[in-house]
Amino acid sequence: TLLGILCTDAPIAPAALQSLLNSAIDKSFNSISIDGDTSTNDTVALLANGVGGGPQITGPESAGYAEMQTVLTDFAADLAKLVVRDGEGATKFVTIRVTNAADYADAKKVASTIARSPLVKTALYGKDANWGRILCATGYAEGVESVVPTETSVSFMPTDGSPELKLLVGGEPEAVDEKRAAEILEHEDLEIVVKLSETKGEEAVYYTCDFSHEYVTINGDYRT
Amino acid sequence: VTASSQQIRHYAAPGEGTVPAAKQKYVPTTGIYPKGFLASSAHVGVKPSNTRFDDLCLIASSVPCSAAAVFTKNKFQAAPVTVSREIIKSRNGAGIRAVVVNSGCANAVTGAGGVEDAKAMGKETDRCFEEDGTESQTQDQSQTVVMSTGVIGQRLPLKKILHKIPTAYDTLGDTHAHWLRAARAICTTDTFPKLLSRPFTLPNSSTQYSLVGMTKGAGMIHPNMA
Repeated sequence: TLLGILCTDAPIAPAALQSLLNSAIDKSFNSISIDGDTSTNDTVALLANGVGGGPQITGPESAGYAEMQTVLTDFAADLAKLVVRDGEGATKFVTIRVTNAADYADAKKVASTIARSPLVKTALYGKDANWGRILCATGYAEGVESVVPTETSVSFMPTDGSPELKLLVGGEPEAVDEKRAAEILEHEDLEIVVKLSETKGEEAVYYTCDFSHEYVTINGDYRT
Repeated sequence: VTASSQQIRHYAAPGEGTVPAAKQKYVPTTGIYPKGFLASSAHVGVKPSNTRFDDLCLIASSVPCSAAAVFTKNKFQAAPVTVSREIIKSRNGAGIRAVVVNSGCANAVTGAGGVEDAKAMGKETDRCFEEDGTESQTQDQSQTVVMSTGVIGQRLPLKKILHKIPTAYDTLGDTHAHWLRAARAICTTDTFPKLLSRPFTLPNSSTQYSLVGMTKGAGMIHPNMA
């Protein structure tokens, strides 16, 4: 179960607060997956008491609304990432970035499908640059018409600033440098980039982890 | 067998065990917290096996707050989900004073009795504000958002929880230690408490505001909230 409690002393009226939270959640807590199971109890609450003073934010037209939205979304995303870093049995923190989609919803559906794939997650645990499983998950993302196999590219983006490792370009497999792939997969953090087209489009970012023996051990041990 | 048993992470009481060395960097040693908010925790022993660790968390504001929330879209929504949604909706997101959370039992799939239990947690928290005079009159609708996490399908040990809510109220504080203990008290199989705080400013104002956030979760995580 995910629970979250956020509090601020900024002055924000209730309607504006709900609107700010809704948009922040979409790109934070609603963009993570550990095991693909949605709990009965997930709740995130945001409280604003206004004790800090100043003019109240009452809606999108208010001064400060846009800045508050950015601050809150970034903050919520950082909190959400902590949850992924503590995923049961997880050994890797994986960012999935889907780019050049027809719209944000498509990009997010593809990212979410990859993040939930047990075969992608076990490949990551096994430090295997298995782009075939990533591509497979991309292809069955439900309701996404904009995935075109011949335009799809997959790469690993190292977190140390070194160049991306291309695995698939325009639907054609690259000759993968397995040594370099292994080096990238040694790190705890990894970014998978799936480019759906060469045409500029929308992007979604999702956070997930790998799937290990320990996840099974923990949840095989659990009793209600 | 030895290696396997070392890996087992039993469903734990919050705070049980030490934070793994690799995760310690994610636990803050200090923070900048929003003015007017207080945090505390208390030991209830929601799970009978938890004899030591705090499993009740209380977050309170010195003045009534605006509140917003998002909830799971799972059709089997737990009692605190339905109760908290109703509280915020009926109050139009205004006049909220506190959030009370227990770990160890999710109060999910517990029927009408579970709903009454969640309401009772909120009412008991409200009563603490009324008794110390910071709330002038009893409201029809609770001013407290309620959350629970843990095992599904069991009723809360309500008497034990209600008994400890005043204890949590009496120990509210605004130090980093208070916030960290509160963040730890909502944990279940988490290996570390998840707490962040951050100062920020808004345009046309020199005021420094801040945000604090605590979260928990390690498994059954694929949120879809609205």
